[in-house]
Amino acid sequence: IIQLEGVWKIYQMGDVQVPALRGIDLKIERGEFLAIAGASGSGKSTMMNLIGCLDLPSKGRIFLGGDDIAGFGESTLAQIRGQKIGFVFQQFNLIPTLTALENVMLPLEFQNVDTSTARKKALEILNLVGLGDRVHHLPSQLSGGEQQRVAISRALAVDPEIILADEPTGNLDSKTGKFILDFFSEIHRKDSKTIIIVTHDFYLVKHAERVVYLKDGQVERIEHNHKN
Amino acid sequence: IIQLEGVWKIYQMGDVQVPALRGIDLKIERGEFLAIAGASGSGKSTMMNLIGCLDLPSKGRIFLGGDDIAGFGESTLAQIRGQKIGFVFQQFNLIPTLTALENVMLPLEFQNVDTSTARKKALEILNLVGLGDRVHHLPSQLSGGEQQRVAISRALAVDPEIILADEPTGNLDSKTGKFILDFFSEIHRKDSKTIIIVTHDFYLVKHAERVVYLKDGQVERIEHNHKN
Ligand SMILES: Nc1ncnc2c1ncn2[C@@H]1O[C@H](COP(=O)(O)OP(=O)(O)OP(=O)(O)O)[C@@H](O)[C@H]1O
Ligand SMILES: Nc1ncnc2c1ncn2[C@@H]1O[C@H](COP(=O)(O)OP(=O)(O)OP(=O)(O)O)[C@@H](O)[C@H]1O
Ligand SMILES: [Mg+2]
Ligand SMILES: [Mg+2]
Repeated sequence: IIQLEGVWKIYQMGDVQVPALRGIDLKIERGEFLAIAGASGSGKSTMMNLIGCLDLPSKGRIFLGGDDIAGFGESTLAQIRGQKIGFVFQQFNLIPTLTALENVMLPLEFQNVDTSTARKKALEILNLVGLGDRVHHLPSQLSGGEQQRVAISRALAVDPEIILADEPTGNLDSKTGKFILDFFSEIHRKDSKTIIIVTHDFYLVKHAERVVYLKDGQVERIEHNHKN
Repeated sequence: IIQLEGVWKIYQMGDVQVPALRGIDLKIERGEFLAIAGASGSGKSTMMNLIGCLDLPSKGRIFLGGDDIAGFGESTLAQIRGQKIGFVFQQFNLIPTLTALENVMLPLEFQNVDTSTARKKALEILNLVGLGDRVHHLPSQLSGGEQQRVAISRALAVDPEIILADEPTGNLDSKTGKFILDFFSEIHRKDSKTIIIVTHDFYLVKHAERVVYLKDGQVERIEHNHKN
């Protein structure tokens, strides 16, 4: 469902070039549960932003469902981001002036879901991740791990086919972290979602079907987990 | 060196009260290496903010070096924060308009260290944490783990006696994370620093002398690691 072909991302800083991705070839199957690992600065978030259609490569091509995303207009990309892809950002990117509930309702409202249905769905997910009694808190009134769980809830709100999660358990204790990972495994299994998770979490790496290791902007190796 | 006596922190939200800390009694010895663990939302960051003199308790008392901090004026508190305590924030709190180098130099400049000495010291620490080639990047031009390492560098810049680190490896791969933890162990051993780290990291918990577990705003238990 997603393919990267000779993908480069080069950041230009004055006269200096920072090549964050240096020739990535990767094919991700529909319904796959994939982990992305690698050292800090190896290019994981950069790759996630490209897969999530938030950015375009400097060289190479990215295909989504067989189509080259470079050919998509902004409104098509916006629709993909709004409906097909749920993105959990490494730094959460919550709207500081909206409550947890409002933050999770936002993507639903952008898809023209009526307010009471959006509210009901948002409350359901927030309750699932253990934030039922924090729904009216602003991000500044939430702990780090609570903000992370709001970001996770927001990504799941529109029930997207593809979930991109950038270090979704970095701020969670191991018990809450396992709960989130088991939840991802469950929707992967039950709803056949394509799940791509950047993680340093050993438990998660073991649960993925494949693990792509990045090093200095390149694919260093890919491991396959043999599971039943 | 630090003592919490019957400490409560209650957040007021309209008519609702959120008791983040519910009666904490804790004594931390000078030169101790202490870990704080507990579920997301259990009160760890709140406790760190009180220990770091960034906030005052709703009830109870906090002693620093034997003195009740409630008796300190703002300029004394500012001096303590600027010289005695190095704080690594869970969400980094870097100045977005300053480069990595400028962010790390800032606490030194506040202590009236001359610019060339501040620059030299900042570069030294940034090199140590592997960011030598990222010193002129703005936070927005850095990966999550790189921003976290800038936050760590900034906390260490003034060579404080007390280091408070709130989940300092949450965004780091295990190799970089171990490096940071070994570095904290080294300055603990060599410079007899008091180090208090909030963490979910198993490696770190094992390396601490004591581990304080928080649950729902209270100390659930304290474990002692017997080491040589
Ligand atoms: N300004 C605030 N107003 C209201 N409630 C708050 C505020 N700040 C924090 N809280 C609540 O206090 C509780 C403790 O927060 P704290 O940040 O100390 O948790 P934590 O143990 O650091 O969690 P995490 O591991 O997720 O970072 C949380 O449940 C949070 O929702
Ligand atoms: N806007 C930018 N301008 C210049 N360099 C950048 C920019 N954004 C990222 N970089 C650099 O690109 C490299 C890859 O960044 P990326 O965020 O993809 O890393 P990462 O693998 O997600 O790391 P982490 O595990 O620390 O989050 C980093 O070394 C970073 O400094
Ligand atoms: Mg990243
Ligand atoms: Mg916290």
